Amino acid sequence: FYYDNGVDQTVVHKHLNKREKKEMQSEILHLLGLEHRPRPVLMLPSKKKLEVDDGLSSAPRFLIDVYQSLTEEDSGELKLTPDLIEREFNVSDSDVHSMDEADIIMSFVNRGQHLHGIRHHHSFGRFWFDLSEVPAQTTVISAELRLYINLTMVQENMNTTEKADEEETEGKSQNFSITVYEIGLEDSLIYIDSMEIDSHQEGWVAVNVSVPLQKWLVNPEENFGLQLVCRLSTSGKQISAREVGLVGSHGNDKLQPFMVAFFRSSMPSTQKQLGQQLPVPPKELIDDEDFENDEVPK
Amino acid sequence: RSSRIRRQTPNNNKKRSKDNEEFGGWNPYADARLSRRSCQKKNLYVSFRDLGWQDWIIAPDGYAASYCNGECSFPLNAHMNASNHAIVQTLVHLMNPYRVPKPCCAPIKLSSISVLYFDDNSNVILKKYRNMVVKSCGCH
Repeated sequence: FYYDNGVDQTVVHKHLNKREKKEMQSEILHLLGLEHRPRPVLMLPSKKKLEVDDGLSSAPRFLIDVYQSLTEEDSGELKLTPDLIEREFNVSDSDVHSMDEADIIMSFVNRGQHLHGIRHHHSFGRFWFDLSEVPAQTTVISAELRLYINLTMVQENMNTTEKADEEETEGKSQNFSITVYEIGLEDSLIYIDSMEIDSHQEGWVAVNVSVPLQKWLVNPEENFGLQLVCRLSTSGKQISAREVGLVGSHGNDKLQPFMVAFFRSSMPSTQKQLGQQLPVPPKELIDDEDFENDEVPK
Repeated sequence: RSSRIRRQTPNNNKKRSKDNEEFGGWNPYADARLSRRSCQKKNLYVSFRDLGWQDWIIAPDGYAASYCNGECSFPLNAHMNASNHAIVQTLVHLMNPYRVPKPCCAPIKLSSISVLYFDDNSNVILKKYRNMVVKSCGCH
């Protein structure tokens, strides 16, 4: 425990014993709105966590970029300078707006490839996200599934027949469509969104998945994940995600698909500050008109 | 006149007696001593690194939490960011010190921090905590 000696130095005030340290940690966790210390399976590199070549996968890297783009304005408020994330993750204006609006942004690692007993054997196009740690009392602003298209992969995966077809079309670009479905009961597919991909397109694309996320947060038992289906635009023939160049779970860590969601905390402002429930004084003790709107007094 | 008071050297006895006269018996050096105890922002750095939380907190390493400490005593000078109510509170306290408390030294301007951390499922959360950092203190 340190204190300021008044000349810009901190001085050890008291060495806390084990129990006091535990209590102090518990208090700070409580302040951060956490019931316990998280125990992630993924371990962070011990040094220089925020450097570019840090070996982290795309999901944490996206939020690290967002974090690094936050700057403090004169007012003391944190604001986003979107250059960095725009460059790397192809972030749209609406994303930047969502980021500014959000109290909480979460990026979810795809667990689709680890699911058992699921009939959709195209695990490559199968996505499932663990939403159990989404804080309660939050409202979804927006959510998107982010996928990376790698042109080199398209060329490598294109078989000879397709190459011949391409030659026949003489410069006609072979566009693709990717469609995202929500997986329902008994593997039924519910249409969510689709987009056209130009054959020369490379980089991150985002599919809006706000609707299923909102649904899963209300009914977690209905979270069977998402299914991606890719088709040739011209013929409608279904092709594999690899042929489109989409990077899957076995690809480069930094280019793996992930979901990002933007939440607004719906707790009253006083609770938001403390991250906990404040006691409400009995109504008979409150005789101020300001408190008549049922807000918790500060 | 507080800025003028601070510029004076303690050894200048002649000046001191003149000031005593000027302030009607009020000792500005006592005030200077008091100002060291007066309401001001103090730094308290909460180090996530020292807590050994680097395995789940990605950034920051910690944050300057700060707190407000000190007295809000008469006279409330400009440096204390005293509210109008604090001045009234001080006067009433002086009239009835045992029943009415002094104004309280508390934050008047707060700002937010963002914390980036892993959850149990190795998903990543960037959470904005509003009003976490004391920017300045004042008497209320």
